[in-house]
Amino acid sequence: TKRRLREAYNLLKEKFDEVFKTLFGGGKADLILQDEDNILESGIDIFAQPPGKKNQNLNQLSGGEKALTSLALLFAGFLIKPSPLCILDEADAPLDETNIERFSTMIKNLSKNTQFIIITHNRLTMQIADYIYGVTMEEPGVSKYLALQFSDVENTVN
Amino acid sequence: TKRRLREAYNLLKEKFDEVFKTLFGGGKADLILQDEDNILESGIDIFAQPPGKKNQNLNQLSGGEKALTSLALLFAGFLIKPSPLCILDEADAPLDETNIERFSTMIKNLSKNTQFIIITHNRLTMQIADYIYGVTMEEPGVSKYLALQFSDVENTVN
Amino acid sequence: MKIKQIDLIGFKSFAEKASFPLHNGITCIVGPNGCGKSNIVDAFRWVLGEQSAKTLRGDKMEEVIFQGSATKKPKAMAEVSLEILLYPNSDTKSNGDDKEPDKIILTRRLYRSGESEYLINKKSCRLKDIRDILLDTGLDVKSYSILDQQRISDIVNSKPHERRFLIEEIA
Amino acid sequence: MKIKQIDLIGFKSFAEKASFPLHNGITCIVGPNGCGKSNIVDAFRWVLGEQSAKTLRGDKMEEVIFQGSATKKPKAMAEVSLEILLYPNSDTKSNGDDKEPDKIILTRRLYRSGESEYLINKKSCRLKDIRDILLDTGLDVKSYSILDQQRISDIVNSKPHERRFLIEEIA
Ligand SMILES: Nc1ncnc2c1ncn2[C@@H]1O[C@H](COP(=O)(O)OP(=O)(O)OP(=O)(O)O)[C@@H](O)[C@H]1O
Ligand SMILES: Nc1ncnc2c1ncn2[C@@H]1O[C@H](COP(=O)(O)OP(=O)(O)OP(=O)(O)O)[C@@H](O)[C@H]1O
Ligand SMILES: [Mg+2]
Ligand SMILES: [Mg+2]
Repeated sequence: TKRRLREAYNLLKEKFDEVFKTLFGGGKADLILQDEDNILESGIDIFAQPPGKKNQNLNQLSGGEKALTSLALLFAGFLIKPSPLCILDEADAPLDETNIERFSTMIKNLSKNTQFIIITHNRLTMQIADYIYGVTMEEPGVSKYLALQFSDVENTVN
Repeated sequence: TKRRLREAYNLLKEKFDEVFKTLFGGGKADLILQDEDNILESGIDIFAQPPGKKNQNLNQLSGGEKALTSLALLFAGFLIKPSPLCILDEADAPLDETNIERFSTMIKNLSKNTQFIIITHNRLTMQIADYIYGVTMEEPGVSKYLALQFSDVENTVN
Repeated sequence: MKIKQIDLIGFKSFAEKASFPLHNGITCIVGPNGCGKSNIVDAFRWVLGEQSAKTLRGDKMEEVIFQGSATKKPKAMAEVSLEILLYPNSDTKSNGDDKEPDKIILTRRLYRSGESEYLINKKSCRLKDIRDILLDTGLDVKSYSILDQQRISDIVNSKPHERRFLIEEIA
Repeated sequence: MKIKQIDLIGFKSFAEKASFPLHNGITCIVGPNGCGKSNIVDAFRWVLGEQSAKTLRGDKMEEVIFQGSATKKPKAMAEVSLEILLYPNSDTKSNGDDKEPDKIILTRRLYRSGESEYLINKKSCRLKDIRDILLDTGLDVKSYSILDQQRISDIVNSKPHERRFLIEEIA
């Protein structure tokens, strides 16, 4: 099992850098074992450097950069071992428009092998939907939903 | 000083309900002293009930409802004792469009007595700006800024 | 495997039965603040076996039962059903020409009395039986398949040891 | 009182001098992820006396000094200056026909050596002197004037005792 962990770690490390470069348009990322000789118990450090920036403390990244870095790591895991389902609840909230487009493009690709349910307030994100459900509370405190076309979204969102 | 705390508490309690009703378009809110007889040390509980909903645990509110409830309490404090400066860093991120409009309208009013600096990715929020600064990183890792008109915003945001 | 549908009855703000068919690809859920979108996410967590009321934003598990509104009385029970298609001998969703997929309906109920029920294809079973099925499908409530802003920021903010699950789940 | 301007020199991603004049009313700051908007908020906190590196997203205070980029070398010092107008005998910004307002420039510097400097109108002073001025103006870094998503969600998520500052600040 030590070997399986080692393989998983090497695969994830490599995929993470790959996905990071896709989502950030460059830069580099790495996963580092705190204790190289003890993969059964070692903690995992994240190194993330957006394009053109100098290597720094992960904490100094911006809100959007941190979110995108997390998503890169999680999506890297998905590419290696797809889950049948992925639910994202307002994952796009801290992202600017350019990053929402990269995020959406990646989800579009991952959705070949995974059913995605994406909760969002953002109209850019809605554009990649194959289906849209609008949830409303006409009767206060009681939820109902309707299937929507993209053009119906205006009424539900307001 | 016990009396001053008591006055502050009563004022804030009342304002909180008033501002909550403005931001939620109804409902009610209250501040409750855990220990009525010991205002010098008592903790403060928040009661918040959006319109048409039944009184519940504050935790059950949605992400947007919690954010709006916090803002109602903070703005209530501002109305009683204006601060010269208020900086909001992406406070609008969890809000839907209707709530962003109510939030913006309230800020417009508060800005008569307070200088506001609002960081946002949301175009609706930008519409209430008297001035807009666009920050960019043309040289990677190095920030610069320019004063913008609302019509210039497109280029900076993308 | 493929998820066909989720039904919410008396679950949080979904007082009356709400059936959401789920398709391949991407389904977006939209609507104003507080209308019930995250409650649907909670329904998935709950039917997949979530045991912590706190994760579902409550103090007690009973709080997932519709508690009433200005115009509706509280319900006595919450129920969530998840209908899945299990494709034998394959972990992709390809409709290979081998056997027909098995249709499985997982149901969880909670009564105000505190009593819980778990059902597979409408027949009573134990929580363990549901968990065994889910383990095979890779649909585990603990995995990183259900992501909200908290969980996403936890990845970068967490301690190095808390991130081990990332390699452990892949191995 | 009124804030006229904030200058950032070598502070976080603002390698070269950036001077932001501030006006009455509402100023919006916009731009892509990671371009430096929250760094401006950190500059306000820092010049108003923030002592916790963690609040400024660093492990050590030295991390607020521009650390270099792919194309620029690191700086040796970070400086933030805040120019304020203090109106005497009045806590509103009305330009009453009494005296002229006092113009005060508060400056904070940090050198890579770890040495700190505080200045009022370009003359060296102690941190305490800056704090005394700020106490009068109501511009206190601890107050709820600087709000990010963390602080906003802290209000509802905090323990009842942690919310006392709300009534204490008004009293
Ligand atoms: N057991 C319950 N009975 C009735 N209503 C409930 C129950 N539990 C939660 N609610 C209500 O559901 C609402 C929250 O719904 P939810 O979190 O799904 O909103 P949301 O659509 O995700 O909103 P946002 O966009 O702000 O995140 C709250 O107003 C809450 O009062
Ligand atoms: N001392 C420093 N020297 C150089 N760059 C720094 C320094 N400290 C922080 N940075 C950089 O500043 C960037 C973060 O900026 P900031 O948090 O202001 O972004 P932002 O505009 O608020 O973005 P978002 O919209 O995602 O919140 C990070 O990429 C970080 O690497
Ligand atoms: Mg939600
Ligand atoms: Mg930011």
